[in-house]
This record gives sequence, structure tokens and C-alpha cells, in this order.
Amino acid sequence: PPWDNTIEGIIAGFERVAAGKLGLCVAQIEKRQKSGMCYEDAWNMTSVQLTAASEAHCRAILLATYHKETAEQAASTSPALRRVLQQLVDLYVVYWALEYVGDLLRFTSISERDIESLQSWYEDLLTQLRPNAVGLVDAFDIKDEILNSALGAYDGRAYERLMEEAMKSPLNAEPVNKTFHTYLKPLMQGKL
Amino acid sequence: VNVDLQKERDQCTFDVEELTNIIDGGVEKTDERRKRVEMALKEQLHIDSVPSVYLSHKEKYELAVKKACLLFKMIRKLQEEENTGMENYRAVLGGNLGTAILSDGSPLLLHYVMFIPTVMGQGTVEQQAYWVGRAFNLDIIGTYAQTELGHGTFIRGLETTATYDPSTKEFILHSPTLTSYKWWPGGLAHTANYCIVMAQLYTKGKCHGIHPFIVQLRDEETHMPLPGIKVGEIGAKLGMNGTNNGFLGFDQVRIPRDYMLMKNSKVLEDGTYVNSPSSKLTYGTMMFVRVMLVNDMCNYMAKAVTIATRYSAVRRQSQPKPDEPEPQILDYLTQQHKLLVGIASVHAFRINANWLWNMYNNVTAELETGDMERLPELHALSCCLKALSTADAAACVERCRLACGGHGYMLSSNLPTTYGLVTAACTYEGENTVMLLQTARYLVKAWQQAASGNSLTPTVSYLSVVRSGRRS
Repeated sequence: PPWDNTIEGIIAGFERVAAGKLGLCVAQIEKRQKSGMCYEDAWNMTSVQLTAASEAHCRAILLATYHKETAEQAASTSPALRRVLQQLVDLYVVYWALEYVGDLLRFTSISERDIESLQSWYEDLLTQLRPNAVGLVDAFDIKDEILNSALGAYDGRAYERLMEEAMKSPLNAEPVNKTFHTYLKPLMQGKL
Repeated sequence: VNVDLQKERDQCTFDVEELTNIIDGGVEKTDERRKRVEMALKEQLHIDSVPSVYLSHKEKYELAVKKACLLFKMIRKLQEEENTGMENYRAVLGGNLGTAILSDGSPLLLHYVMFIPTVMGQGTVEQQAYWVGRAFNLDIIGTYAQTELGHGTFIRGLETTATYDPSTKEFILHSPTLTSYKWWPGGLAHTANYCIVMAQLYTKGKCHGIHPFIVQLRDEETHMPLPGIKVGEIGAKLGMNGTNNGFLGFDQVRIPRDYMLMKNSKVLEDGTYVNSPSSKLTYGTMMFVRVMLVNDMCNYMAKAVTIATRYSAVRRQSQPKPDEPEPQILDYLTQQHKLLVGIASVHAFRINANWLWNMYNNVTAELETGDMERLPELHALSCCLKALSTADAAACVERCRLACGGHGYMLSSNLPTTYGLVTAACTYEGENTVMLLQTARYLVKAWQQAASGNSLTPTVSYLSVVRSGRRS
């Protein structure tokens, strides 16, 4: 079937990739068995391809479930939030399409022009989501005490907090460490 | 608040609280979570006089035990006040809150996420009545030992034996080789006094495969290991050094007959073995934990992207346009590429985790009525989603660390510790490649079913449609 450069089309493409990879695995196993290999050895020889097929299957489900469930969830949200949630779904699906571009070329009728268009779509989505990046992570609502990070605190005092944490190092409890007298000074004076 | 960060918040186009409510599953759930967090933080368990990263291995464990016990006390208070269910334990111990208080993991975690669920899932009603109450009150501390030094996921290869002696109506637990020693379980080393042990069951001279047994490891008063029990800690690891992972060997240890969990298979007093309706039922605990894992990965990713995104709004670097100030690094497309996919991944996995959780509950409800049709599908799905969620989470946390440059390498950024927790999940509960091969086995069977014209279960039904494409 012709390639459909939409979210639904990409998800269908992933299903095609998963089925294509799995079909090849089954064919490989059968071919190896016909050449005299036992099933277990044929399976082992095909196992790298099998893990890839399994991963593609899982990606297809992940994308399809994310797309479907978000559409249902977003139906009851405000238009502003709905737009952002949809942008996130689009970004995620397009990102994985670009990650799987080799497999899509192999198992679907995607063209180079479609890929260029996906790449532009992806870059546009990044730009569209950019103003909401901080709002999106604020929505995870993780308190500073739980985040436990000098870099990620809500107030953004990253540099001050880095310095505060540095001061907690036990080495900063004294201005001169005893190793200076035991090793460094004797070494510098040629008395070690 | 940093001026740049405030500016970011001012330009946000949606209501942040509305999204928080969706993430939590409703306004009430947000309130519940916030209340729980507030209560935990009020106890000040997250505050250390010396940051735990500067403590020795032994001190880290001792602090982890202290905090885990105080945390339990707090949860008990919460239970008494609200009379809520098991979810409080999971939310407090396993979620972000748990790792904030116990940054290197909890030695009591397996008690709640594996010991109690296994007794509930695989014990008879009588066994549940006896053990679950004791476990909930923490009269006993349990863990779950399956993996052995010589074998991990391949459970048929496990060597620990449980041989039934009808003359005394006891099982004899034994570790015949060094490779049969149990290896890895959290809390096993110096914390738990009871353990669910997976062992090869022998009765009337015949092996019936692996079955779960409850074994007392330590004296309930003195905590000394019981005779025949060889137990200790496995040593320092990449991360999770507070979880007290242990080894365990048995030298002809005798336990009563009713210490075998017998909801599925049974051994009668005379040693007669009564088979389980499905050998797959033994996998119940592992599936439950894998489903939980997907959710945990969302929490870790959310933490990592929150840290890296806020930092990227504050950090300014380079001067691409002359005479203009250094831009926020969040304005660079490469930085957006690192962060925004991470944010989307949290939502994608959160939604999939909820979906898998619903499926798990439906399938386990069907099992109660003897319907096992969708069990292999759930097993295959929990395997591959465990593999992908942990691998993607590890990649996401690492990408966030890189997005923070050298500062992300600091332990005070909390990104390295988070990476330690996430990457551990790629290995435990089944290494990811093994997980993907388990799913592949199911997929190949599904493919062959489709080839024979049989109908397929919902998550693989697309195979029938696509099969008719060019490759067939």
C-alpha cells in the first residue's frame, strides 16, 4: 500500500515493519531447518533478528496505545492542553519513525521525500513545543525534596545549589588535609 | 525564582495543574499524592546530616534500614488515618518519594513488592490468612529468592531442591552446588527473616519442576541465621547499594509441608503431587513486578527530564549571533531534541503502563475463573514492555545527563544516581534480550496461528492483516 505520512500511517507502517521482520524470522528458521539444522539451533541463529522483531512489535503497540488512549483522554481536556498533548504524541511517533527509517524503507513504501517531510515535521514540532517545555516538566509536580537535584530545583538557583552541595564534601571540612603533611610536603621536599 | 525560569512559566500556553491532574488520574488523586508527599516530608526523613554518598558501604546500609523502618512507621500512620489499601505502600516505597528518602534503594522493598504479592497470588486462603497479616504488620520481613548464582531467567535450570519427606511431613531444602546458591534478592542479606524460595520439587522420587516455598532464614528474636542457612551480602554494585542484595544456601533445611505455597500445585501428606492447571501460573509474581516496573520507569524519566529541562532554561551558553547575549541552551534545537522526546516518552510509557495494568487486572480476574486464554499474551507484552521501558528510560536519563554537560556528572545533580537505579532495571526481573526473546517465542506462535487461518488475540491481530503483504 502507498505510504501515508500521517500518525495513523506511521503506526500502520510500524505494524508492517514488525510483521515483516517476524515473517523473515519465521522464513529464516524454516530455511535453516530445511538445510538440516535442528529447530533450537535455527532459533539461536535467528535470535538477533528475533529480538529486533520483538522490539518492533513492542514499538508498534507503544505508539498505537499512546495515540489511541491520548485521543480518548484529550477529548475531555481544554483546547490548549489538548493541542500540547497531541503535539507530544506527534513528536513521539515521528521521532520513532525517523529512528526506524531504515526498517520503514525496507518494509513499507515510504520514499525519500516522505522522510524529508517527516524530518521537517519533527523539527517544527520541537519548535512548537519549545515554549511549553518548562510547563510540561512542572506538570510532573515533583517537589524539590524529591527531585533532590542541585540543577533541577523549582527556583532555578542551579549554581548556588551546586556550590552549597560542594561545601558538604567532607574534604571541605578542613583547609589542609593531613595527606599534605604525610605525603605531598615530603614529596616536594624530596624526603618521601 | 531565576528570571529565565519565571519567563518560561509566564509564556506557558496551557494550565499546568490540569495536566498534573491528568497525569495523576484525577483531581482527587493529585490531592492524595500531595498529602502523602507532604506527610512524608514533614517527617524530614529525606534530610541527612551527611549526604549518603559520602558514607561507607556498611553505613549506607545502616542508614537505609533506619530510614526504611521510619518510613514504614509513617505509612502505618497513613493507613490508620485513611484506611487505604496496598497502593500507599507502593506509592511511598517504590515511587519517586521512596527514592527521595532512600536514594540508594530500600532493603524492605521486596517485602512489599514481591513477598506479600507472591503469598497473595500463590498461597491458599489459609496460607494468605496466616502469612499476609504477619507480613503487613511487619511481624516478619520477607523477600523472594528465585535467581541462582548459576542461573537467572531460565528457571527450569534452577538447582535448589525441595524434597518431600512423608515420614515427617516436611520438605528438605538443599543447595547441591555452589551455582545453586540464591543470588541477588534485595533484603536477603541482613534484613529479611523469611523468604519465598523457588526450588525444584521432588516427591516420591520424581521431579515436578520449580515451586514456591516459604522458608524461615533467621531467628525471630535474635536474627541469627537458623541452622543450615548460609546467608550474606553479595557486595557493592553499580547502584542500589542500600537494597541489601544477598546470597542464600541451604544445607538440608527442613520446613513444614504447608510452607509450600499451594494455591496452584499441591503435595498431599502422603507425598502425592497434584498438578497445577497451568505451569504458567508460577510466573504470576514476575509479571506483576514487570508491570510495576514500567510505571517506575516513568517516574525516573520524569525526574530526569525535569532536572535537565529546568537547567536548560537557566543555563546560557555560546554566542551564535554577534552582539547578542548568550542564548538559553533550551533554545538550541539539539537540546530540544534531547529533552522533548524524553518528556513525550514519560507520557507514552505512563499511558502504556496504565493500559498494561488494566490488562493485568483483567487477565488475573479471568484466571480466577480458570480462563487462561490471554495469559501468554500478557506474559509476552509484559516482557517486551519491560525491556523497552527500561532501555528507553536508561537512554533518556543518560541523554538528560549529557544535556547538563559537566554539571550532569555531579552526584548532586541526582542524574548519575537515577541512572544507577534505571539501568539496574534493564537487568533485574529478566535481562532485556531474554525478555525480547520470550516475546519473540509468542510472536512466532502467533504468526504460525495466523498462517493456519486461526484468529489472533487483539495485540497481535495486525499480523493476520499484514501477513498477506508482499513478504508472505
